[in-house]
Amino acid sequence: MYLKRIVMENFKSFGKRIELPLLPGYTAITGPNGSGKSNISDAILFVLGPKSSRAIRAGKLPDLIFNGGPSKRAASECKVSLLFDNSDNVLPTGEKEVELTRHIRLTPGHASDYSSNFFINGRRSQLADFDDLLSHARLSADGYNFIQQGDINRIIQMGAVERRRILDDIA
Amino acid sequence: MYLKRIVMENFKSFGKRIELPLLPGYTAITGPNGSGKSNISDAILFVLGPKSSRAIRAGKLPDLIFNGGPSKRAASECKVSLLFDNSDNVLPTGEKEVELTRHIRLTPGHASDYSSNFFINGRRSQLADFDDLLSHARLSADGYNFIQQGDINRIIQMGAVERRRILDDIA
Amino acid sequence: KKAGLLKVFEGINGRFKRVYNELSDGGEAELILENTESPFEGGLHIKARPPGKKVLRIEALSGGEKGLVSMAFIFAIQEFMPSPFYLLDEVDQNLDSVNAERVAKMVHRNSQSAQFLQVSLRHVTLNEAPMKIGVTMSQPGLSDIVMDVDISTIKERPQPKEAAA
Amino acid sequence: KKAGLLKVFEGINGRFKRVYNELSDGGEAELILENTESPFEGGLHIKARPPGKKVLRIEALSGGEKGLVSMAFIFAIQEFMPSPFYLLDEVDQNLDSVNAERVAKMVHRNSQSAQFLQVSLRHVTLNEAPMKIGVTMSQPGLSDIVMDVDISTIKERPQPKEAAA
Ligand SMILES: Nc1ncnc2c1ncn2[C@@H]1O[C@H](COP(=O)(O)OP(=O)(O)OP(=O)(O)O)[C@@H](O)[C@H]1O
Ligand SMILES: Nc1ncnc2c1ncn2[C@@H]1O[C@H](COP(=O)(O)OP(=O)(O)OP(=O)(O)O)[C@@H](O)[C@H]1O
Ligand SMILES: [Mg+2]
Ligand SMILES: [Mg+2]
Repeated sequence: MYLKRIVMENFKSFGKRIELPLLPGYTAITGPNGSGKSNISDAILFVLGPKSSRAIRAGKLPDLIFNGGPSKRAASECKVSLLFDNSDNVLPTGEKEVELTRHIRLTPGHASDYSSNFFINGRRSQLADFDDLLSHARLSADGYNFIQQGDINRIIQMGAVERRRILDDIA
Repeated sequence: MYLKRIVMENFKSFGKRIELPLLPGYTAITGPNGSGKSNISDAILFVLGPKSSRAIRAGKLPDLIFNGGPSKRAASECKVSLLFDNSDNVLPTGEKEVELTRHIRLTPGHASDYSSNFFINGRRSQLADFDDLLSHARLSADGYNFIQQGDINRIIQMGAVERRRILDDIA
Repeated sequence: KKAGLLKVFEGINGRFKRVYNELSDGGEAELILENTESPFEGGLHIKARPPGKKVLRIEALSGGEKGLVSMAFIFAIQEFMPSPFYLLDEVDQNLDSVNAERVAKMVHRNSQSAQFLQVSLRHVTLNEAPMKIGVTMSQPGLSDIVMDVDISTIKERPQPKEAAA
Repeated sequence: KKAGLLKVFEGINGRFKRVYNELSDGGEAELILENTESPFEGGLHIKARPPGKKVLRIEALSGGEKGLVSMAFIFAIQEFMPSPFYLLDEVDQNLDSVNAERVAKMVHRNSQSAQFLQVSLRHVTLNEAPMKIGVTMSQPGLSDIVMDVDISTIKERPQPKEAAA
């Protein structure tokens, strides 16, 4: 199983439809400060970890929708799809590819009201279905899969009990 | 006024007498991880800021004395001298050079008891004399003269009231 | 419950020792439970001894030495609980070139059994990764992706048209 | 007391705006007191707009963008309250090469009226500073100083005898 493609539409600074194909193995991501590198990590967490406290550095969920930048119109919805190659059947859907999509849309007229929808291979699903599927792959937004920018300094600074809790979560 | 020379004797990883001549202007310090770069900053703070809470990353003061490393004997005292060029008479001692020295010595037999001595141009002085002298030069361990490793991340993370307190201190 | 925690502790500690020894080229480190009798009442400490040094509390290590200990801890957890996908965001910011390269080489080795995405500004890391993606702002405020970016153009801040080259 | 604080606020804010505009090559930033009537009852906020972006809460900025805002704040305080000596320890760790170089150039300019020591692992910074000092461990655990070190040897971790060359 590996992440084959990320598609972002109006997600944070990715203010159009962007497709990012990926291969298995080791890929480095680089670019100037503020260009959008960590926003890619946020896009993945947006799909994998709806409940996760690590969340996506934003205040509220609507802050994730493309704000238009200096010259364009702000969008009113954003969508991220993660396409996994499932040829080894780690995800129990019986399909060779599994695409997880999350879509949020602002409610017209209410700046901070929004609806949130989840899809598995285009089929409308619930948040619980995502969790269930991902638990088979040990893919979790709260696990040590994601080392966000700055986390590296926190591991040493955290207290001994907090550090032990990492082991509790794994047990 | 500028810092003309730093002399360290058995201060942290500088386990012998090391003289570091400096010129006015811009000097970069580089070297591998763990080689002793930040320890130089600690040596300066050791002299300039005895009361400073920023202190010197160590637990207790005796942790600053050279611990011998893997193969030498631990030292029982350490000394740091800062030689300032005072040709512009910023420091009111009437001398062209002013050397501030701080010396701590472990009390024989008591691992964590120590004596701490201060010298101005070789003349024995008190901590209060250092403070008085340095206030003329706006040189303070608690000021924005010293941006220690990691401080750069704290300025944004700190709360709004804590940030305002920076202005209170300056006022 | 206690048995479960101790099993996790043993598993990760063994890996942590080996990984730190390799990453630091000869250092020693270990995890220590404050209270092995009832571990849930105590915390978890880390002790590390970089090569050529005395054992130190981790607070007394340098910035880069702490970064390397953290990476060893992360790799140990990842080895103990393998997952198909990992993302590392500027984990090399405190590391000198030699240590940054060691971490990148370990990522490269681990990428044979899992997919790794690593965000980095450091040339040694970018040189180690077989595949590279550039992120740039082609128009103000608008992110764009450049596949297989040529890192020799990185320093001069890739101008939108140049980066596409 | 209140008048004193407001005077400091005005003085630093003016400098902060100018310094950030220069460091970010066109961005805008300002300091905002929560409660201008009784400033001691509120905090101090920072607002920043990197060039080509919308105004953002500083929490929403990227790691490097935050680093640049912090540096502008530090430089503004240093300009408001000049001192003869400054030490900066790895302030460029989050910055890309272009931003790290801008900070180094500003340090270089400010070093005409004050002495600056800057600890850095980044080549762009080392290239900008007219004087360079190397720190190495000639024997295990024992720090040594190398005057006017040749930075082209830096990547290959200066071996004790090499560094002395
Ligand atoms: N909702 C949004 N709409 C548009 N742009 C946004 C939105 N949220 C965040 N951004 C932009 O994303 C930028 C931050 O991007 P990101 O954190 O990914 O940068 P980065 O490439 O990781 O940089 P660094 O190297 O400094 O860490 C901010 O400057 C901000 O302008
Ligand atoms: N009392 C002491 N005696 C001997 N060595 C000490 C003492 N206190 C600290 N050290 C050593 O100093 C080293 C840390 O040095 P320092 O923090 O200056 O490194 P650095 O060059 O700043 O590295 P980095 O680039 O990682 O920040 C530690 O590895 C430790 O071995
Ligand atoms: Mg980032
Ligand atoms: Mg350091």
